[in-house]
Amino acid sequence: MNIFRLAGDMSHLFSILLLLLKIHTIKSCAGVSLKTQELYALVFATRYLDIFTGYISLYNTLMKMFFLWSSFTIVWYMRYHNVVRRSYDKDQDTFRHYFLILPCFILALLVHEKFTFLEVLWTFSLYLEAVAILPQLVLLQRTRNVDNLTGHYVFFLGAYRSFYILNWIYRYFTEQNYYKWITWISGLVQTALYADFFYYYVKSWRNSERLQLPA
Amino acid sequence: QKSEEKHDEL
Repeated sequence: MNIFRLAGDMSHLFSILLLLLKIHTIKSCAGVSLKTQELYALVFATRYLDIFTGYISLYNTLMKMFFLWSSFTIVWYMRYHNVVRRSYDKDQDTFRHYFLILPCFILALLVHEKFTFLEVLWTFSLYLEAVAILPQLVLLQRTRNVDNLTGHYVFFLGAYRSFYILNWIYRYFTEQNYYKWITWISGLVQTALYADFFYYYVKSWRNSERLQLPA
Repeated sequence: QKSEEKHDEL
């Protein structure tokens, strides 16, 4: 594990903690896309099936368990919690997320490293994660005035992706036979989706203004 | 030790 990978994982962890803080403590999920959260729950559920089949490290196992638990907890809060579900912007969060799932699955059936059950699901989770942020970005664009916690949440998610790219570059130069085209390309696509958001986030931060996205 | 067999990233 290198410093970039650790920084990426910690950004990811921190982004989820911010979201849990908002939902659990403030009892609000305003500006948060349930569609994106459901996609993340599906991403983790299909990717971390290997929790039962292979052991990498205690760190990996604990992180996987946290990501699984937190993603389903957030979906539960937004759907069923008496107070939280009332703050959900249902009418604005209209992205047809089901239309992302089928193409990602077909792509995973066609483009993968090995045609095994776990490997195809792992690949599917990579493709789906790459586009899972789309409903959230669309919702931010629609609400325009983004509250601080939601803005920071998306920023740290994007930071996590950026650190992973640095991690891959580092590993490519320091390890032998380290190349993972599928992971890299889906990771690059995913990070590129944040570029526009990053621009406005940094701009609002430098001017110490509230984050506002253009219409 | 080869890294391509197992997925060691999250």
